[in-house]
Amino acid sequence: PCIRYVVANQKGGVGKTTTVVNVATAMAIAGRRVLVVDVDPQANATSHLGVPQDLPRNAYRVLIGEQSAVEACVPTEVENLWLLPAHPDLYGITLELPQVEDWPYCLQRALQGLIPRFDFIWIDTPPSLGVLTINAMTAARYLVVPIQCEYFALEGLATLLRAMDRIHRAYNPELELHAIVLTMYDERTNLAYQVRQELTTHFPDRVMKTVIPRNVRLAEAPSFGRPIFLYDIRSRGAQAYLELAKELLNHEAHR
Amino acid sequence: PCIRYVVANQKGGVGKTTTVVNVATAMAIAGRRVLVVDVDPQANATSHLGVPQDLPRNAYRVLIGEQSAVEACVPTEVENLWLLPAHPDLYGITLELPQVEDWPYCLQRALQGLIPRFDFIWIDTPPSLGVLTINAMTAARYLVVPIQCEYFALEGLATLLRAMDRIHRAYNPELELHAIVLTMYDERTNLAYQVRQELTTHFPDRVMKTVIPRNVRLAEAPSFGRPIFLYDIRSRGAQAYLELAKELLNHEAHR
Ligand SMILES: Nc1ncnc2c1ncn2[C@@H]1O[C@H](COP(=O)(O)OP(=O)(O)OP(=O)(O)O)[C@@H](O)[C@H]1O
Ligand SMILES: Nc1ncnc2c1ncn2[C@@H]1O[C@H](COP(=O)(O)OP(=O)(O)OP(=O)(O)O)[C@@H](O)[C@H]1O
Ligand SMILES: [Mg+2]
Ligand SMILES: [Mg+2]
Repeated sequence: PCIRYVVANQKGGVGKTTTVVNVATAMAIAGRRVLVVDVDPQANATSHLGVPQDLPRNAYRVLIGEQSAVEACVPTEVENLWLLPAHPDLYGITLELPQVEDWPYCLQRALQGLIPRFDFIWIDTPPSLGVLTINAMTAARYLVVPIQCEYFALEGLATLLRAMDRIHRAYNPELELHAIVLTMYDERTNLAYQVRQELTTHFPDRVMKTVIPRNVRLAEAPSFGRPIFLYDIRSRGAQAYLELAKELLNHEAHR
Repeated sequence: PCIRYVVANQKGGVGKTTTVVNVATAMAIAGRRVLVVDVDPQANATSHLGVPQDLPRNAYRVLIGEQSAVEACVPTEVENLWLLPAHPDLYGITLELPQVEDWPYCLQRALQGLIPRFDFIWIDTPPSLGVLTINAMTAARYLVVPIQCEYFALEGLATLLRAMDRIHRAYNPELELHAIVLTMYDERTNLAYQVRQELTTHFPDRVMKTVIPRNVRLAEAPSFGRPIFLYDIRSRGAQAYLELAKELLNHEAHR
């Protein structure tokens, strides 16, 4: 069956896009059929995969029901990896979509036609808890939360999990917290260590053992429109994301 | 006269809150009367200044017109520095506020009563271009854009400046780009150097000479509810923000 992940955290700049692009790519390299869905108006996942941000077929047209998701998906440079690209028109959707009946289900409905074609779907979201993130969480089964080990991260997690609960009750009963991923981890700082301890205590079987280190190669790869594996496979960032993809695949098996 | 700044960038985690809190504090320490307005539902600026995020008088009640801004402002630990605190209820405002007539002017109207009491007002915004950021940009004269020197930052700047132009034309003719601040700057990486060159070429008289280095003390200070100056005045982060505040004050004089 197709496993649908949503990667969300309203705290900005915590590595949502970097995690979606690199984990999805790692799974595609392992031979699985993978789709990345980009519903962030910034369209960072789209440009990180080397795809233009102004394609006429895109996630905005799909969400408002003008196009089918099957038509709008495009292949990427990575074999087995496809993308439903974002578009800046998504900025306007916060005001437009709520006029549509059953607006929280727009993405879930749109992805129905794609589920038979893929083993995994990874949805990237903007740093907010608004209309687009609600749609993404309604369309997915597993929530994956990237967290930077800094103070504001802890404050935001409680708010995010409350929002998840609300969506679970109101729109999507199969939604659950699947994994917490520590990103941009700097083992030299005490702060990172303390936040990690705190998270591991509160969420013992959700915090992934694989920690993503701060690694400049991960920040360089997007400017070449490539996932880390096509930019610098030997980097610490690439190795960590390979490990993480393996752990998530096994984490899956245990469920 | 009271100078109103809005600090915005829809790219998440670039140092908006850190810049607002620390520059506002530096100006207050220099004897100016300063107000921080927090319209981010995450309420990070509120907690960074050691103020609870669930006060009954807050920016949400002020925006919907239930309370006056004068009533809702609270003093902080820093002399001359006051705060209009955020509240998680702001999460709902994206759907609520557009029902109000002239919704883009809610914050501008609310701040009218405060202008005589302060020399500077610094508005912190969420990582989006939605209703709250539009309100903040309509209420301010000067836009200050923190930017991390990484690839996605450049992509986002063009979108942000287009949004600024739209707001300038539609709601607030005095709004202008005042300063671009390079944050979390790591001089060891080539990427940071290239992005800095690119920005300095395109915006020669807007990019601040003071660059904020990556400095873990800046990330630690929020967990103590204090600006960097009350946490570690000798740190590189504190020194950089003192320099930046001086440069912004002088930048002001040149206008
Ligand atoms: N482990 C890492 N080491 C170094 N840089 C990283 C790492 N992960 C991500 N980055 C860089 O940090 C910035 C933020 O990451 P990213 O854009 O993935 O976060 P995000 O949560 O998707 O942001 P937003 O909230 O804006 O959507 C990007 O410039 C990215 O290239
Ligand atoms: N110069 C710096 N060096 C090291 N850490 C920093 C620096 N500036 C900010 N930080 C830390 O990086 C994280 C992001 O900064 P901050 O929260 O100020 O960004 P933001 O743009 O306000 O984020 P958001 O988009 O979520 O509102 C925070 O944990 C903060 O403590
Ligand atoms: Mg992103
Ligand atoms: Mg912030």
